[in-house]
Amino acid sequence: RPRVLALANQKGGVGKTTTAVNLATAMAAYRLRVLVIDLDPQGNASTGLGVSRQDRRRDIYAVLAGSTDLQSAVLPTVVPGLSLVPSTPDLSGAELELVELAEREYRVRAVLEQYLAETSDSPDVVFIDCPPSLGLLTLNALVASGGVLVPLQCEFYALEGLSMLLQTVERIRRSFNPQLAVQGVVLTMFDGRNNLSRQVEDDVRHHMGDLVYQTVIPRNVRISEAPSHGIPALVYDLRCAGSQAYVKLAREVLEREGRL
Amino acid sequence: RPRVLALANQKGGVGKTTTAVNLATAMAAYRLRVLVIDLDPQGNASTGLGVSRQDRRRDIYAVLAGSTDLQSAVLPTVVPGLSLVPSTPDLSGAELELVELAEREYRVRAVLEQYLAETSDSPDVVFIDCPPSLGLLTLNALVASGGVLVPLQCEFYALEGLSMLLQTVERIRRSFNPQLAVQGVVLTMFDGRNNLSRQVEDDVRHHMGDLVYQTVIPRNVRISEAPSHGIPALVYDLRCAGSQAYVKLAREVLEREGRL
Ligand SMILES: Nc1ncnc2c1ncn2[C@@H]1O[C@H](COP(=O)(O)OP(=O)(O)OP(=O)(O)O)[C@@H](O)[C@H]1O
Ligand SMILES: Nc1ncnc2c1ncn2[C@@H]1O[C@H](COP(=O)(O)OP(=O)(O)OP(=O)(O)O)[C@@H](O)[C@H]1O
Ligand SMILES: [Mg+2]
Ligand SMILES: [Mg+2]
Repeated sequence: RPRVLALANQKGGVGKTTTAVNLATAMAAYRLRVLVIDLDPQGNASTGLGVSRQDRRRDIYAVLAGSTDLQSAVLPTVVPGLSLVPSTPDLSGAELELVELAEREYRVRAVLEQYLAETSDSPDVVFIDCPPSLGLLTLNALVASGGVLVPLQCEFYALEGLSMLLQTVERIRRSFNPQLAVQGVVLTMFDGRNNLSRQVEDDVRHHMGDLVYQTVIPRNVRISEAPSHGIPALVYDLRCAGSQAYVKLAREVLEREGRL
Repeated sequence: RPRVLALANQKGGVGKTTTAVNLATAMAAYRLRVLVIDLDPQGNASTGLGVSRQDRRRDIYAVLAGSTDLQSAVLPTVVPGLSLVPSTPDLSGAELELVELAEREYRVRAVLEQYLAETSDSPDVVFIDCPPSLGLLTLNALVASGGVLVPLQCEFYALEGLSMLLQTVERIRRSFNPQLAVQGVVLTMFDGRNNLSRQVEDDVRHHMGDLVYQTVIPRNVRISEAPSHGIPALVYDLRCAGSQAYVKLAREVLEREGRL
């Protein structure tokens, strides 16, 4: 059975999509079969993996609504071994529509389990990129996942929201998904030249200890340039500091998973 | 009657809260009476204006739920002439609860109009800081506002989401609030040393012309340090490039409003 990991943090702009895209790419480079599910109506993960708006004829919204199955929505990406279930702005209607459903928290888990039971092409790892909120889409991702990867920007407002996120994970674990645990916290957009970054790092390592990965992702303009070319930073510029940090992070995540 | 402006953009981390806090502070410095409503469950605007968690006994959630009126939730802040209606994590339950209500899109407008009709202390300007989504909280803010200020980070993913936001504003204007218009787009976290910032600026000015403010907010570490001290950047360091840009932006916004 594949390992399902959600990229979640209700604070906006902390690096959820960037981490989903580049960590998934690094794992594909380690010869794992990887699936990314874009559960954000913004569709940034789909863009970052090179799938244009026109190619998203079947998206995760259509799968959740039941008009197509997950298998038919899976697309190859620019990265060998890495496939994607894209999203479109249709998904922004899903939160209101899910509210009416019975078992509304289990919708993503249900379609994923069906796909995994039927496919001959099962992935080793599934990443779910979440929107910046703790609404029904993110709750669905947490119910469907075995672990949560928390990207944390080295900024004060991002630190402020961490306890709310951890409480939500705990609530989902108790009420819906007993196997859910925080896989780890990854510090992003770290700038060694400024005190704030170092203060946030010290604070987070002090409170969360080993849950925080050793690998820290530096602020690196090459990372933010890559999406405009529709390719991950690892493909755009493998030698840059940002890409190298994601390669290191992949090794560290795989070690925690006991796969290396 | 006061002017009501929403800070909205579903893309996360683009500077909505930072712009709400610092633009409001700059306007208070121009002797306007300003009210900020924190409509984001993260409560970052409340933190940025120095209102601690313990002081948020009555918040916007309690007002929307009807257990208190807006007048009793208004608090003074560290800035003379600037008051705040705080938010707490309770607000994250509001989206699901609002769904069941009749006239669910008009809830914020209704409580605001009641307050303005009854108060002897009416503000000149009201800012509503929105969460990073186009859900019911943001829709409520758009229905209650005369104008939308769109902070736009100089990054590719932020640019990608702009058309979705503008379509939503147009939809709200047609169906719920005919006086709603985009007051302006403000470029944030601009870094003159990197091409991406300049490309995003050229692109946005090309497509949106005069809607984009002349003033551009530079990336400036002093801006991100201020929230950890619970004060706006203008109070933390008025002379820094970031604060000066917000002072200039306030002048430009007031000129557009015909108040200068
Ligand atoms: N290490 C980094 N160095 C420089 N820029 C980065 C880095 N990581 C992410 N970015 C840029 O910062 C912005 C925010 O990152 P990203 O969109 O991945 O965050 P997010 O948490 O997915 O945002 P949202 O909450 O909107 O989903 C993007 O424009 C991205 O390109
Ligand atoms: N001009 C700037 N220079 C440097 N840092 C900035 C600037 N503007 C905002 N920041 C920092 O960037 C981060 C994101 O800004 P902010 O929280 O205001 O965005 P937001 O759009 O309100 O985010 P959310 O979508 O989570 O509500 C914050 O940590 C903030 O301190
Ligand atoms: Mg994202
Ligand atoms: Mg904010």
